[in-house]
Amino acid sequence: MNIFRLTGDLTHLMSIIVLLLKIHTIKSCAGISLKTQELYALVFATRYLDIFTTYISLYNTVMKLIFLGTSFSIVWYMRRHKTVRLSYDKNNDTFRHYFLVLPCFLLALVLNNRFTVREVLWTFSLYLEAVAIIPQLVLLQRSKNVDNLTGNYVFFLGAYRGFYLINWIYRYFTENHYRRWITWMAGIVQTALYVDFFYYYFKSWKNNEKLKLPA
Amino acid sequence: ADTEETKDEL
Repeated sequence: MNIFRLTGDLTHLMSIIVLLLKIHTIKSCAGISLKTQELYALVFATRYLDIFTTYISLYNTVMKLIFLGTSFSIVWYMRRHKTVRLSYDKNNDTFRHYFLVLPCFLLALVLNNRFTVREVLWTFSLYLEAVAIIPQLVLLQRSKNVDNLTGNYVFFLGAYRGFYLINWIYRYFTENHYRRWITWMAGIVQTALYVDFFYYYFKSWKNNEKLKLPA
Repeated sequence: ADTEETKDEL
């Protein structure tokens, strides 16, 4: 494992910690898209089907369990917790799941490495992860001011994508037969979605202003 | 399994 991959995993973990911090300490999920969180839960559930059958490393198994556990508990908090759910911005979080889920599933049926249930679902999870942030970005755009924790949450998620991209470039040059066109394709789309957000994030940071995305 | 991608990432 290289340093870029590790940094990517840690920023991914940081994004989840920031989100849980918001939910646990402020008891608020304002500005967080439940649609995106549900899509992430679906992403992890379909990607980590091999968690108990294929052993890679203790690190790998533990991280998978953390991502699965946290993503489903975040969804639970936003839907069921007696105070957290009241802060959910339901009226602005209107993006439809199936607009993303259906095309990703159809694409995974056609573009995959092998036509098996596990391989198709794994490919589906990559395609879905690439676009799962869209409802969150839409919600950010509709929010007048984005609070710090929400802004940092999306920032860490974007940083995770950036580091994974560098990791693939690194692996491409250091490992033989490292051909991963599905990962590359989905990863580039996913990282590109953050470019706009990063521009406004750094601009607000530089000018010491509250983050606000233009509608 | 030549075309199968390595699944060591998260």
